[in-house]
Formats: sequence, structure tokens, C-alpha cells
Amino acid sequence: AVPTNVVISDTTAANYLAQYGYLPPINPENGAFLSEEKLTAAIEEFQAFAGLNITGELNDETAKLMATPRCGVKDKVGPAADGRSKR
Amino acid sequence: YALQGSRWRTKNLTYKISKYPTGLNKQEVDKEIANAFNVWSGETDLTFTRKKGHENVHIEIRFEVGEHGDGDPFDGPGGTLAHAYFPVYGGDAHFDDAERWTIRSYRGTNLFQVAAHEFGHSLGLSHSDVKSALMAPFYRGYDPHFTLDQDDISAIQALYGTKTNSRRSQPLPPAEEDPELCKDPKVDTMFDTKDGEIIVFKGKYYWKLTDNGVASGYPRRISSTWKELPANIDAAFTYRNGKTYFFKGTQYWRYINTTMDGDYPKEISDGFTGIPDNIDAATVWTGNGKIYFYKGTKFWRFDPASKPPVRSNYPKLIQNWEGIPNPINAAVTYKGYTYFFQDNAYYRFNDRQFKVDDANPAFPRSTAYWWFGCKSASRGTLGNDH
Repeated sequence: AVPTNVVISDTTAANYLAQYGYLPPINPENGAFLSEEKLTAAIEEFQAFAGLNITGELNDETAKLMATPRCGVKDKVGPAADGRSKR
Repeated sequence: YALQGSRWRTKNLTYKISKYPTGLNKQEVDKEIANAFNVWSGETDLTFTRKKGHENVHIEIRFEVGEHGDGDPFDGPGGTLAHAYFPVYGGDAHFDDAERWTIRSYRGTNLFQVAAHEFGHSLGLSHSDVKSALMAPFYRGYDPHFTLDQDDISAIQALYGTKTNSRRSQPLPPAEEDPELCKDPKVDTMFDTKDGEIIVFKGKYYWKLTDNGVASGYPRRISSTWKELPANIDAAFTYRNGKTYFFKGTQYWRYINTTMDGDYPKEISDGFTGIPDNIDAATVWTGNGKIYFYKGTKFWRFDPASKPPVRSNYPKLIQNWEGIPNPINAAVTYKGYTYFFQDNAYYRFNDRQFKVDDANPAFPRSTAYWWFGCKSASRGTLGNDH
């Protein structure tokens, strides 16, 4: 069941967006230097892909969707973010 | 849809399940995994052969917990359910065994649906932004009537072509019974396409009928075939102009086959002046080729060639159609007759005598038995014991 009121921090959101290809992989050392603009743009891209209102904010419906069970494969897959490489 | 960029060179692929989920019967898992592959082989010439033991295969399937050797650890119940490799990276599929995998259940996480999605990746499909597509990234819960969205079909056929080794070259599988229609044969509407096929609408699904029952591969979602057409349609008919009209509430839509024919929906009061909203059924009567609308105890005749299309002496009472009950749920023309449906029964109309046809067994008859091929339903006249 889709979780109800979900609170999600910017860091958690940034990790989620990185995991699914909306942000470059976050390096633990420099993760803190993610700019506000980059995070907003990534949220907008996620909202666009998921068919949500594109606000760039981590609003309730966006947080709820981020908490929804899903496939682990990235949404943004291309030459740059090449999905998954078998190690 | 989105393609990752790689695909298999061969269409005959092999797979094996190297590690099973802890909470399910192995044979059941084998069946569900095979069904999940069938989703894709049903639309292409792809074939999937299961191997066992240490044989080399294209797609290896494993149920794992946490870190499992590929640097992408699973995260426990919820969150990430599974992931898979695109063909260029090996094609394997991994499932988080911390999930509660279930089969044909509203509880837990449906193994078949998630597996079919992951195998889409194993074949080269990326995530789709069409919410109703199987390849959308978010799990949508168990769907007993799962069907591929047109988006998914277009995606897989872009990689592997359409199905040519189709059933057409072999005898069609026998018409099938559909549990839902056999259990409750009351439908929203039925109509005949310009090719003479009979389509049944019920809720958000539709079935194509054969002469003996329900065609295999159904139900499918109405929205996956008639884009933008809502569920729970009131009535539909195909006119001799080859266009199919759908009615719901105050609105109607016009399609040529499955393509919307203009800017719809429009108001019934605009396009069918004189016809009320929220109708029960509509059909082109085989007796005179005019369009008849039915609602409650009344009916209207609509003749596009007349001015006005509905004469002032309408509506009239359905009881004029001797033997036809009211209200009716659906009406359809089939092989030169007009049929009326109410709840689980139907009636064939004799146009010359203008009354329900004499037949053996007499009408009303069981819709389930005679239209949906439900052998468990009564063959005889409904409403009495012989």
C-alpha cells in the first residue's frame, strides 16, 4: 500500500534521485555540496517522469511516490547514466 | 517507452532460477516466472526456455537479500523490490527476498507482475513514463486482470518485431471461459465492430467474443485499446458509416476502429439531439437500420437522415417490443438479429413478428452459457426449471 503522509529529508531525496539516475552518484565526501538548483532540477525531472505536478519542491505527493515500492533500475538510463554494469 | 540501447541478437533465450524465494513453493515460482516471460513472448517471436543446474543461460534469476555481489544491495521490505541487467550487461534479474512475494493475492508483492517488469529490462526496455505501462517503475499492486499496455507492446516490438509465429499458423486455442463473466454475466455494453466482431465492455475491461465464447488473451483494458475512452461505458454501437459511438453520462465519443475520430468527448445533447443522457443501451436495429436508444422503461428512435432525427412521438415504451424486459443493460446486432441483455439473461428479437423470437430453448436464455461459453451455466430457458 502506498504509504500515507511521508516526510522525506533533502538528503534522502537526493540519495533517491541519485539512485534512480536523476543526479550523478553522490560521493559521500562531497555529497553535502549538492547545490539547491541541482536538487530542484532533479526533483522537477522526477516529477515530470512520474506525471506529478512539476514544482521542484519535495511536496507530499512527491515524497509519497518516493516511498512507493519500485524497481531498482534507474529511470534515467543512457550513455551517461548507464543503468547497471555487472561487476 | 524507452529503450536502453541493447538487445539480444537471438530471439530464443534461455533462463534458470539459481536461487528461489524463501516463502514460496518452487513449482509455483517456476510457473509464475514462465508466465512472466510469456507476457513478452505473447507479443513477439521471443521464446524462453528454462534450464536447470549449472548450464549457461542468457538470463539468470536469483532471489537475494541485502548485498549480493553486484554492488547494488537490496534494502529490505519495501523500497527497491528487484532490479535487472540490460542485455549488454548480462540480462540477469535479481529479486529482493526480504519482500513478501505472493501469487494471485492482494497481499504482499505480486511475483508475476514484478518479474514481467524485470524481464522487460533483461530484454532491453528501460522505464516508461506511461503510468499504466508495465514498464513504469512503480509497483501498482496486484492486478487480477493484468494486461500489457500498448506502450509496452510497442516497446518490445520495436526491439524484437511483431509476433509472426503466431497462433494464426496453428489452430486458434479453444475459446475460453472467463471466470469473471461466468460468475457475473451482467455487462455494461456490447457492440459489434465494423468487422462484425462482438466486443463486451464491463468496468475498465473488454473482451472479444468468438462464435463459441470468449477469445483467448482477454480481458484487456479498454484504455489500452481505445485511448482516452473511460471505463464503465453506458452504451455503444457501430453505425453503417463504420464509426463506433460510445456513450457515458452526458457525453459521447466517436472512433474509427480504435482511433478517436475527431475531438471528443462531446455532449449527447449536441450530437444526438433528442436523446437523453445516461442511457442504458443503444443499437442499430436490424429491422430498419435506424439507431435505437434505451433508457429505463422507454426507447427513442434516432434517424440521422431525418429532420428532426428524433420524432416528437418519442419516447415510447420498451414494452412495445413484446417480450423485451426493462431496463436493459445492453443491445447488440449479431448475424442479422438484434439481441437484448438484462442481468444474466438475453433475448433474441424477431423483427418480422416484432416480438421476442420463438426458439428452443425459449428465451430468456443464459448469457453466460450462450455468449461467454460458460459450460457451467444453464443451457435452457432461465427462470423456470426445465
